[in-house]
Amino acid sequence: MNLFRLLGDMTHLLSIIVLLLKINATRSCRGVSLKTQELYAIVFVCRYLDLFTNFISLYNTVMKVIFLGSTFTIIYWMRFHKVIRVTYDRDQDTFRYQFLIIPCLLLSLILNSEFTVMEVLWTFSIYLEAVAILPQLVLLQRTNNIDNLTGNYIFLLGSYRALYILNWIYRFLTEPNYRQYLVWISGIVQTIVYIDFFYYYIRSWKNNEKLSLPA
Amino acid sequence: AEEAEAKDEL
Repeated sequence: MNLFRLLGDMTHLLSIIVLLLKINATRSCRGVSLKTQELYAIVFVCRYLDLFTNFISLYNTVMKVIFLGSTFTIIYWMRFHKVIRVTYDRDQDTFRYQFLIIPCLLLSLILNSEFTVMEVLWTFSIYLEAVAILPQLVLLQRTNNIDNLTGNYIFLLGSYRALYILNWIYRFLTEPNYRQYLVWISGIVQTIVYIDFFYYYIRSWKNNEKLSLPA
Repeated sequence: AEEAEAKDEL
């Protein structure tokens, strides 16, 4: 575990805490994409199947449980909480799951390091995570009135990905046999997805303006 | 074995 990895995980954790606090404090999930949250739930479930088979560390197990629990909490609130569910932008959050899930599934069946159920699902989760933010970015562009917390949530998620790239560089330089090409390429794609958002986020912050994305 | 190493990441 290096500093970049720890900071990356903490940023990821913080992003989820920001989202939980925002929804809980304002009793509103306006601007939050349920599709993205559900894609993350699929990502975590497929990737963390090894919770039952492969113990890595207490840290690893605790973080996995937190990511699963918090994501399912958000989904539960958005779907079933009697106050919060009313605030969900159902009509704007129209990105289709299958456009992301099917290509990622096909790709994971073709490009994987071992053709087993666990390994294919793990690889699928890596590919799906790279694009899971897209419904959220599309919703953000549509709602056009982004509250600070939603903007911060996405900024923190993007930062976590950037820190993971630094973690990989560090590991590549310090661990002799450390190589994971599929993860690296997906991770770089995932980070590129955020670049446009980062540009507008930083610009609005510098100019002290409310964040808005051009249509 | 290479890929298994990577599984310590979240």
